[in-house]
Amino acid sequence: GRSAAFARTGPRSREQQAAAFRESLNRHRYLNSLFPSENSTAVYGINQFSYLFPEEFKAVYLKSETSRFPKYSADLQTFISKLP
Amino acid sequence: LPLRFDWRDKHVVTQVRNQQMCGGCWAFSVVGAVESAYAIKGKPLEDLSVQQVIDCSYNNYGCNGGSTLNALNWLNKTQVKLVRDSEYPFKAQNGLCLYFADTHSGFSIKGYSAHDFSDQEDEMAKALLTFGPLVGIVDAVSWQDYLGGIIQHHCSSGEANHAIIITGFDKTGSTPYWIVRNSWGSSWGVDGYAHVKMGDNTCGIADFVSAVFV
Repeated sequence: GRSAAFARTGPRSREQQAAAFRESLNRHRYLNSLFPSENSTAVYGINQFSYLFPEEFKAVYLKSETSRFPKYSADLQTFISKLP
Repeated sequence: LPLRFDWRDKHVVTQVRNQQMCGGCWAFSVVGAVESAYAIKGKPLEDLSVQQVIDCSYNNYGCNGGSTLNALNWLNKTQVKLVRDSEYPFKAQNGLCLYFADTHSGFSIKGYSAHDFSDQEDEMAKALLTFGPLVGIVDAVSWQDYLGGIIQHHCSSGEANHAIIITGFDKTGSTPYWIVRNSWGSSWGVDGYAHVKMGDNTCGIADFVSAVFV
């Protein structure tokens, strides 16, 4: 897909950047249109990532892996009490 | 719990950094938590080396991605001492691990905890007050377009993919929110930070939470 191509081909054409930017503008309009009157809700718009397609953005910037974390319970406090 | 708390007010949180085109958010978040943990203990607040974690942490893939848990486990198991950023600066690409003599000054950890706080965000707030800034992993797909305000929609807890640091919370308004430090530079979001709604695990912010002990 586009993200793999992005990773491999390096510098992107002006057309590709323009297309990604246009897609970003549409996405901003959609995201901001759903809850316009909710106070202090997030605002979405142009920033340093607007020239990337979402897949490209994810391929570079969203690279954290997860594994199952145990559910928090009171043992955290006991764990602390055992700390030297 | 106070209505509002932010470790930045205690001057124990370093400046926002920029991971550039490196997928090393997992390393930035863990190093940031270690920096703050030592500052809370009274040590001078200083930038520690993210590049060291990217190059040396086993079971991780450097700028190609990694896990906060594996990084914490590596720090704890090996008792490696993180050196200052000025001694091992960030270069936004993978490199060979540089080793320092045992006599070299650095900052190791005594332990860490890693828990799922979903449905228990008040307990998570207590952990934040107790241990210092917390490492978290969120689904940040919609953060690509974020400019400011409180993220409360378009951010599911489905697939966590980005590591951040939670430095505080603010319950004074109608929508309580977590104060979250990112690693995309200070021009992104609210001076490099995001505000994420508190209380219903928005973005999965309570699913993968770690604390560092020093």
